[in-house]
Amino acid sequence: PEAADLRALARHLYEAYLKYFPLTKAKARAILSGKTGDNVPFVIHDMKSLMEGEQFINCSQIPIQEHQQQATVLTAGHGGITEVQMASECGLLETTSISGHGLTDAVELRFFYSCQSRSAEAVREVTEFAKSIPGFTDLDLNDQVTLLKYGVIEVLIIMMAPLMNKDGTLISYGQIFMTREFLKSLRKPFCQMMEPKFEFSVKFNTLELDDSDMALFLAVIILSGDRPGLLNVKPIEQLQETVLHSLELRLKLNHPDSLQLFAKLLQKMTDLRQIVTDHVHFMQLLKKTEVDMCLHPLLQEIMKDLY
Amino acid sequence: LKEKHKILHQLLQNSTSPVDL
Repeated sequence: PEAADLRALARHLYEAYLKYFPLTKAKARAILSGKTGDNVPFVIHDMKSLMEGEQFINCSQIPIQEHQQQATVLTAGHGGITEVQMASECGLLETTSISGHGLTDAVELRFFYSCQSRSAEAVREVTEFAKSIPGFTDLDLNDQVTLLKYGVIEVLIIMMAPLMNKDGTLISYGQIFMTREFLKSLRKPFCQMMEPKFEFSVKFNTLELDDSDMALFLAVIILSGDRPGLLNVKPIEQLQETVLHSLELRLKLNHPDSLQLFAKLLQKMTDLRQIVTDHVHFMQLLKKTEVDMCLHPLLQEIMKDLY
Repeated sequence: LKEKHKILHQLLQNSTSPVDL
């Protein structure tokens, strides 16, 4: 009976994962391996193709059939800050008015705003997923905030892995493939931001998790009882323990030949924390060096006093 | 904590209504 409960939990989290995350690993791998027929992504490999691809990058305007209802809610909710508004507020839409910045610099920053806007939307998706974890919404509300604040970037980095291969990454819901070389060619510090994620993702992808495994692993990350400032750790640890059991069982059934997969996966959580710490430092550096840069208010909230 | 994280708090509280991102 206990194993049945753990399998039911795995099924529940997988369903929530499919509900809230538009681009699954299965879809991303199909796109990356060219199994989607004529539906090939637009490739951004230099500044010219970046500018050509900008119309695709405005994620908020891309309708997603399977998530039409959520997309409608999202569009309605975009009375807040879109990447276009952020760029506008920072004077980036009129590139000639920016002293000390050429057109290329403005395009880089504008792309950065698109990333921020998509990240903010992804935070909303992760929040909905977290709320679907049985028992999460019963936790102290302050602790729910803390778990999300500390867990959400780790979750986003894990979710980036299926979109990446050694040559580049899918962005804009899989409609664009951006090459790793292009990202490395951006000016500092932009060029340094994605490389650690590629290195992590290429190694992480060798574990060959599927979407159902991912759903459980993301829940384990969110339910970390050692986040700073938690008020009531015990119920969080109890929830995490149940999800960990479910994950362990799932991996044994789904990957019988992969030795020590559970242990290897848990080890990744340590690597993740370092990547997040480095990422936050990059963002702090950007704030200092890019005088024209605006940080999305939701991301500001998350990163303030994080590490 | 809730005061410092108004948007996160809002995201956690609003299950279906749109949230300004």
